[in-house]
Amino acid sequence: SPPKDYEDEVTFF
Amino acid sequence: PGLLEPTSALVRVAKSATTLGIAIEGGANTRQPLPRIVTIQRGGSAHNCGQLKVGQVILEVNGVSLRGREHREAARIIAEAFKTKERDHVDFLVTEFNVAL
Repeated sequence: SPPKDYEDEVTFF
Repeated sequence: PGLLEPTSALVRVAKSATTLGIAIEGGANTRQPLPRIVTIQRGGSAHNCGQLKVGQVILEVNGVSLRGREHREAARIIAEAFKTKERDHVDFLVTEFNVAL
């Protein structure tokens, strides 16, 4: 599977 | 573009609360190439609007395409659209289908 830290980036507004 | 027409919708979110109240994931160069809504917080502007839903993919913000934008750039565009005093709303073009774009 792809690199986790980048793929799972989430931003809250 | 014609392929998207049946599944996309323009949603106008009034800035009715101090926060937009959504979370997004994805962006260019990830397996989710356009930002997807993963959370809608109760009491935020998006929740008050009632038309945005978890799972929708954001195609455009105020007419600006998010295609090809990496996560941080897409997030910046959304944040600035909510912050600007020029409008009292944010227009989202969204689709509920995670089509390959």
